[in-house]
Amino acid sequence: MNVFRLLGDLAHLASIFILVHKMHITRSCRGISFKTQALYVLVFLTRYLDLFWAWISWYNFLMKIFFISSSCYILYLVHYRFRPTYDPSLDTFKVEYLVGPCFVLALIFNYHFDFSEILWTFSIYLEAVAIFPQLFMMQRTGEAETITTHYLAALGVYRALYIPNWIYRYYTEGTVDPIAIVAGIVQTGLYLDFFYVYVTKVLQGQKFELPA
Amino acid sequence: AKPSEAHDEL
Repeated sequence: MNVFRLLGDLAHLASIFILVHKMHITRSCRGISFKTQALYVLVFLTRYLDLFWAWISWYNFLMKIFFISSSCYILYLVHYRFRPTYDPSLDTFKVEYLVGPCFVLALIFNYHFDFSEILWTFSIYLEAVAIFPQLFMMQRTGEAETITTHYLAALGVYRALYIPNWIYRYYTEGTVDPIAIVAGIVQTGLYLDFFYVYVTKVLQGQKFELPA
Repeated sequence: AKPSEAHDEL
């Protein structure tokens, strides 16, 4: 464990609390992509199922339980509790275009061709692109509530902080995880446009609006 | 250690 990874994980936790808080205070899931949230459930289930056979640490174990359960809870909030506030006509990205290619890539580019390893690799690739439906939705509406942008910023910062973590681990332990690194860089790259608007508008006290 | 030996990151 190092400070980059710890801060990254804390940003990830924060993003989930911000999202749940947003839905509770506004009593709605407006502006939130159900598809992105469903993809996160799939990501966490396929990656963290190893908690049944691989022991790393209490930290690792409890975080896995938290991410699986919180993502399912969020899906419940969007799909049942706040369903009337969900507008499917805005959430139209085709997730098949993400799940299919990620699965094929996981079959081709992996460390070992076995069940648990393919699941892990698939989850890494899928996590990298799972934000697409959410970004697509914001592109369509051209705006986002401020609290939603805080959620996305924390979520983006989480993977961005893993990059210095990988550099640090390379120098201190000699470990390199090319699959996670390449996917993590792609994942962070997808947020660059968002980060630009977040820093230049939201952090200056303005509303998050995309140019028409 | 090879990266594939243990996925210790979240």
